[in-house]
Formats: sequence, structure tokens, C-alpha cells
Amino acid sequence: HKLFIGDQVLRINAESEEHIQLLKELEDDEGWELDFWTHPASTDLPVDIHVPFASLHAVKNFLQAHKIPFHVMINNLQELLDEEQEGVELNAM
Amino acid sequence: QERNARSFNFGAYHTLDTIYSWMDTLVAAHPNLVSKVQIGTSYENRPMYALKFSTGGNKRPAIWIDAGIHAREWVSTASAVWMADKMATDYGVDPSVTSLLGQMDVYLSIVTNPDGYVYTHTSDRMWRKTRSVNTGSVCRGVDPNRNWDAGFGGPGASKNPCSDSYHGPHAHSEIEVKNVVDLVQSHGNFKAFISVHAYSQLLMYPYGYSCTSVPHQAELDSVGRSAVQALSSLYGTSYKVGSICKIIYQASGGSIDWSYDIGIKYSFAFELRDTGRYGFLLPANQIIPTASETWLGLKHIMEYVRDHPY
Repeated sequence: HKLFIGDQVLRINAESEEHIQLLKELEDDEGWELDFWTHPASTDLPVDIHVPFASLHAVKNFLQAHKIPFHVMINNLQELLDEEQEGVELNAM
Repeated sequence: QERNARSFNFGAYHTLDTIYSWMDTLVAAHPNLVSKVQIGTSYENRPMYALKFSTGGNKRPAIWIDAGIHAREWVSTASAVWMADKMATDYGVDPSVTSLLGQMDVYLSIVTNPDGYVYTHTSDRMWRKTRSVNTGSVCRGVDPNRNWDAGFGGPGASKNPCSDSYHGPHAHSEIEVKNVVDLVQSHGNFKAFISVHAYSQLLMYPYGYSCTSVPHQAELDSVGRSAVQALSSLYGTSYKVGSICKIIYQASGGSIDWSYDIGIKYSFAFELRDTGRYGFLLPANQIIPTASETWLGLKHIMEYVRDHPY
């Protein structure tokens, strides 16, 4: 099983075309292993990114440095997955 | 094992085996309406099924619905299970469904990416793609919604096999995509093609590979808006309606662009709940509300297709 302990999902509300461009650069950067659940396209729609624990600090710094507003949508991905797995197992029983 | 359709828990997420087994119970409960059609096998050799709802006739005008092409979008598959049951049980009870199935066939693929779905249960809950091996790469899988022959390889798809939006080596390289393509083309009389995804709460029509409007933009937009009105009437869930390119982002190689370009005018894609904090991990207690509201939107589109033959 792949574990997602400490991984977070950030919801980003880009406010300008400049923000969108910066987020696109982030998307092209394979090094941080980001998983874009919704992609940067316009300021109308939020961008949701699943960020591995190891990249959290760097990504948050990047966003703060460029004054891109965001909030934590899922605080610990693994906790939610564990709850879901429990539900599936309980139902199977 | 779920032993019959009645005892099945629609408000829960299930494994592939349980869903496949439940399909048999549905067919057994409605033998004159529902059949299970094997449309091929997946990369890892799992059978791929579509439930065929038909009251007879040969190659009647038909509606294609697929769910779960992106493995991690569990609520799409769970909603399709609920809607399959709803369609079967409402036939002969709801005049609209009865009339629809009196004139048209409906094909419903509940798990369109079975390998990926199993992988989300066993190894990586966040997996999106197929599980095919990419020659020369350590990364597996192709995004099956970038793999259709519609602006293939264009903007909004990645050429990197490690990307979640990798388009694959060539159009229809993924057997899961090819199976649907072959079924739709050999049938030749599909009038609507609807893909069910999650999440974001959107109802979209072509194009994704281009930001130009399709010739039927006005009609599709109007149908989409009415469908969303029907959907929202249940819980007030808010949806956006528009072309893929205009309301999310440019994305080439998508299923409904392919279906539209081969002449299936009524091509739509749903993105189900939620916009909140759960993403692909929508709590199971929201499955039935999600399916119920989606059914209203879907039914509206199907009624429109029935009433506007072309």
C-alpha cells in the first residue's frame, strides 16, 4: 500500500493571471511530485493540489512568497483514507 | 457477498468483485430489461462490462453512459451503481423512464477502468490512470481521458509517462478506451454519449481540445442548463455549465470530444460532488444524495435526446 501520511490537499484561489502562470510552472515541476486534482486555468475555479508531506514546506513557501492565497482543504490525507478503508471493510463484513 | 439486489448497500463504496457480482443480481432481478454485455477485457485481463437496458429491437437509437474511467473518482462508480438500479426499478413505474426505454437502449459502463479501480483498493487510493506498462519508463499508466482520437497529443495532455495526464503512445492505445470505441462504432446508432467523472460540480460539453465553440453550442448549453436546474432542484447543489475548455481548462484527447466529432451530438461530461474539503474522498453517506441529484440531471438529458431525434 502506498501511504499518504502527513500529505495535505491545498485549495488555492488564484487572483490574477500572474498567479495562474506561477501555478502552471509549479505543475510542470516534477520534482515536488504534486498531484493536481484541479488544474490552474482561470481565476474563476480553485486549484486543488495534493502535496506530499516532503514537499509541503517548499510549496507553502512558494505560495506565500508569491502572495497566492491558499488554505488547507485536507489536513492529513492518510487519516481520511483510513476512515474510508474502515468503512469499506465494515461494509464487507 | 451481497446476495441480492435488495440487500445491497448503495450507500457504501465497494470492491470490483462486489460490483460485478451485484451486476449479476440486477440482471437476474430484471431479466427482460437488463443484460450484461462484455465489451472486452482490460490491460490486466479483467472483463469489462456494460449493462444494457433494452426492451427489444435491434440496434435501436441508444445512449452511452460511462463512469469510473478515472480510477480514484469513486463516487462516479458508486453513483452509477445506484443509477443502474434506479433505472431498472423505475421502468414500468416512472412514465418517463418507461417511455425512454420503450424507444431507446441505454448502455451503462459502471467501472470503465477496472484495473485502475482495483489498484485504488489495493495499492494507491489516489491512482487515476490505467495500469498499462509504458515502454522505456518506470512509470505506468495512461490517462484514459487523454487517449481518445480527438486532438490527440494536443494542449492539456502530457507526453510524460509519469504524469497523471499522460496521453499515451497513440490514440486508443489503451484497451479500455479501444473497447468503448469499438462498441460505439460497431453499434453505429448512439445518439448520446455521457461520461461521469468526479469532482468539481460541472456539466460540460465539447470541446476540450479546442476553445472554439462547437456548431451545436447553443443547444448543448441550453440542454445542460436545464439538466443542471433539474439536478439542483433536489439539494440546491450548484453546478457550472459550459464547454470543457471554457469552464475548466484545455484538455485534448477527451472522450466526449471524440464522440461529438464522430457525430454523436448530445455529448456531455458530468463532474460530480464535491467542491468542499473531500475531493476524491467523498464520505460514503453522500453517495446516495450525489447519485439521486445526478440522476435527475441525467434523466433530463436522456429525455431531451429521446424527444429530439436526429
